[in-house]
Amino acid sequence: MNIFRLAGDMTHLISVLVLLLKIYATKSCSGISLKTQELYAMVFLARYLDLFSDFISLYNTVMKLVFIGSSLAIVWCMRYHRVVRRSYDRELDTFRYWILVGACFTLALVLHEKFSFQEVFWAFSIYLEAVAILPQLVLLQRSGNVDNLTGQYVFFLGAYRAFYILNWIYRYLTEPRFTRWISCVSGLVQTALYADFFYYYFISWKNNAKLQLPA
Amino acid sequence: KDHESDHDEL
Repeated sequence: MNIFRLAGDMTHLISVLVLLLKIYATKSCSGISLKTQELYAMVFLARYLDLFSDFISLYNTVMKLVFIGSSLAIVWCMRYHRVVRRSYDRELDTFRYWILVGACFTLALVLHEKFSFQEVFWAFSIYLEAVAILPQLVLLQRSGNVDNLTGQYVFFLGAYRAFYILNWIYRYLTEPRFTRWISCVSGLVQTALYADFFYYYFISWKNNAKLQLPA
Repeated sequence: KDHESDHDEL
C-alpha cells in the first residue's frame, strides 16, 4: 500500500459517501444516472469474485464489501424506494449501456492476464469501469445545471482513478516486476473521459458559479 | 501465491 493508492481509495470512498448523502439528505436522485450506478454494481461484482477466496487484508475485504454494498443499495434505492425513485430522470437517462457491457466483455475474452473465469471477469470489470461514467456524463449534459453534491460526487469519482495512476507509476518505479498494463491503460482512458468535466468543474469553482456543462 | 493473479488493489 502506498500513499497514492490510499488517497485513491479514500477519494473513492468519499465519492460514495457524497452520493449516499445526496440521496439520503435530499431524498432525491435527480441528476444521478441509474445506468452508471448499475454499471458500477456490475464492475464491483465482477471484480471482487475473489472476495471469499483470496484474503489479502482486512482493509481490502472491508472496502470491497463497502463498495459492493453501497452500489447495490444505491441501485435498489433509485429503483424501488418510493420517494427517491420519483425523482429519477428516467427520460434523460437513456444511454444504451448493454453495448458497452457487450464490448467490454468481448474485449476481456480477448485481452486478459490469464484465461480463467476469475481473470476474464476481472479484466471485464476494469474495462467496464473505464466507460461506466459515460451515462452519468451524458445525463449531466442533458440536465443542464448540476447540484453541488452531484458535481462533487462525479469529481471525486474521477479523481480517485487519477490517484491510482500515480500509484501505478510509483509501484512501477519501486517494484521490480510490476506491470499492470490492463489497469494502467484502462485507468488512463477512464480519467481522460473526465477531462472536460474537470475543466468545467474547475471553471465553476474559480468563478464561484453553478456548474454548467455545455449541451 | 505466484500462480494466483495478485490483484491486491481495489
